[in-house]
Amino acid sequence: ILSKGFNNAKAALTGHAVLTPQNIDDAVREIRVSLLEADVEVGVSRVFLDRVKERAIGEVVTLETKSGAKKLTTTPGEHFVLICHNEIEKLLGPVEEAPIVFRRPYTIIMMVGLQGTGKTTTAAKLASYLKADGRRPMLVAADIYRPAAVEQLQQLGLRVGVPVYAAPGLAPEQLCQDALREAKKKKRDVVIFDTAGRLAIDDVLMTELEEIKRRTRPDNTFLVCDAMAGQDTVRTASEFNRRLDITGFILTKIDGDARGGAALSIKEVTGKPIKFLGVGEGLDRLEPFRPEGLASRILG
Amino acid sequence: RASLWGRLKELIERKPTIDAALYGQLEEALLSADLGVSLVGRLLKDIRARPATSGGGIDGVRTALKAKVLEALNATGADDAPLFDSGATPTVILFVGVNGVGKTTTIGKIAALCRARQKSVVLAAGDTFRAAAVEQLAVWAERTGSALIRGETGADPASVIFNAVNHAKEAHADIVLADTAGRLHTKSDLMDEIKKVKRAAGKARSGAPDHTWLVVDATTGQNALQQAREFHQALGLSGVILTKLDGTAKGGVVVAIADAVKLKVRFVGVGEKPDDLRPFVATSFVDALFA
Ligand SMILES: Nc1nc2c(ncn2[C@@H]2O[C@H](COP(=O)(O)OP(=O)(O)OP(=O)(O)O)[C@@H](O)[C@H]2O)c(=O)[nH]1
Ligand SMILES: Nc1nc2c(ncn2[C@@H]2O[C@H](COP(=O)(O)OP(=O)(O)OP(=O)(O)O)[C@@H](O)[C@H]2O)c(=O)[nH]1
Ligand SMILES: [Mg+2]
Ligand SMILES: [Mg+2]
Repeated sequence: ILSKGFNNAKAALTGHAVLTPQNIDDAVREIRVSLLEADVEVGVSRVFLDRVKERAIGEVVTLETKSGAKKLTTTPGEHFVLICHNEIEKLLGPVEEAPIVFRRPYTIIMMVGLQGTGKTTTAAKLASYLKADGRRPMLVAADIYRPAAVEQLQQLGLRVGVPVYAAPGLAPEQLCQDALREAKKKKRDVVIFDTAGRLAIDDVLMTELEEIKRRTRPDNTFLVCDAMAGQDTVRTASEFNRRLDITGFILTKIDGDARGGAALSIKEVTGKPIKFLGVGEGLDRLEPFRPEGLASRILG
Repeated sequence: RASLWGRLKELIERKPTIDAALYGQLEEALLSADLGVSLVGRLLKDIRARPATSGGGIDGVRTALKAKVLEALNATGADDAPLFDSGATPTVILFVGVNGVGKTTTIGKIAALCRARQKSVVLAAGDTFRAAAVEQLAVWAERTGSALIRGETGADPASVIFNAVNHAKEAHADIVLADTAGRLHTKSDLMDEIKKVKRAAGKARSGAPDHTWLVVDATTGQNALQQAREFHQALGLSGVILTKLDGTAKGGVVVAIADAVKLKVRFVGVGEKPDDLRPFVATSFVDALFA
């Protein structure tokens, strides 16, 4: 289903035999509306559309020089929309062969992000996914702040059939370190740290994450982001990335109707890959990321 | 790192005339605050249409813009019934919204506010679905000295709310704060469920709930407008609570919500502690938006 922006873009190019710098401008303006409505960050939209424009004009030039030998098989409007779609897919991708880095004797996954994005639920989903894949995951309840956070992870752990390490009274950096000893003892081969939600501007709590990272050297640091996040996502994602060098991000609540433009912004600004999508509250509702679906959704 | 308005101010100082480039910058600043492309387009169009005599240069434009945003925030929606002493007892407030926005935490804060005014509070554990949702609310009940009414895991949330309101009536409690499970407005079975929860409150005490508040996360983009539309259509909302305003997101989508759905913000959440709640003051919000 094409959004109004897309149809307007195509309309702007109707009646034109070929894409020119002039008529491309009108189409770009329409696509910009679509991207902004999809929550793509303002600066990212601008950079992205400059790239699309450059490519569209570039392609027009090649078509013109080959016009004797080549015939346009689509209308300029459709061609332009195809370029946009293609560029978004390129930006969101590539799809990785292996979203999770594995290491012997165990691999560590650290979940981080703002409050309420779905870290705890996603940690349990990952445990379920890895268990189905024949691995022996362990969950670590490193959120010592939120009321009943440990209970939440323990209940989810029971549901998945995966052990949960908790240590009342320990600071998260110590707790995570102790969890690794426990993992070795219990021969668990994936350790997943569920950390408390925090603001990127909270220096004390961001330092806590840096300390967990320093002591445990996680192989995977996943930033968990809400698909409905707006313009400010770029700021929080770049700050989490700057301080922790995230290895990728997970977009949750994709089962809603948020367009998910934040994904494009985060990818563009951090360069880090999208690993998984959270597509529901159930513990089996986790999918490895594929760019095509998200690209169509962002474009509307 | 300079704020967008800060950088804008620099640009403006170097270039005192208002031109297309400046309007482009103003547009970007407003869009960055999540006001949304169609509302921003309208605001700027209205500003450009001002008579030339309204002068004031860039400060004039900024003042006019702030006034327009304030107008959108205030000119809509009835003022909510007062939180306390609205006549009916117990006062019943229903909290709804999508997943993870801060409903349960906000209830804890409102409970603290009520308790500070010597009001007796009953918390209704209407999230019978999510892992440890009831336990989470139980901690807030203990923290604030509020009673907690809960059901079995997986119980019908409508029955929990019904029981809570009845309990509050019998105990002569002042206020019932009803927690509900997070739900995406795109799930029709969950939207049917929340309608049922609202009806159950009305069955337990005629006219309840007195307030139905949509909790919105300040980090949310344009989807919050859709959330407001859907929840309002389903339930008839009486206000919005904007959470997580202690972060860097400005929550500008509430201006779009006020403008399009005619709903006002009642309180803002500014942190995770019991006293991190402020009544919404439109002028301070607009000042922060343009800071
Ligand atoms: N519909 C939907 N809901 C989700 C998804 N992922 C998480 N949730 C819900 O989002 C809410 C928040 O999830 P949590 O796992 O508690 O989030 P969190 O990031 O751990 O929260 P904090 O620890 O407080 O920062 C819960 O109601 C979850 O069930 C998803 O992919 N789809
Ligand atoms: N920084 C900040 N965090 C908040 C605020 N309000 C809530 N939170 C946090 O956001 C997270 C989610 O809060 P909850 O109260 O569990 O949200 P909820 O809407 O009840 O979530 P579900 O019931 O799972 O849908 C928790 O970590 C809260 O501490 C706020 O105003 N500021
Ligand atoms: Mg959590
Ligand atoms: Mg809750």
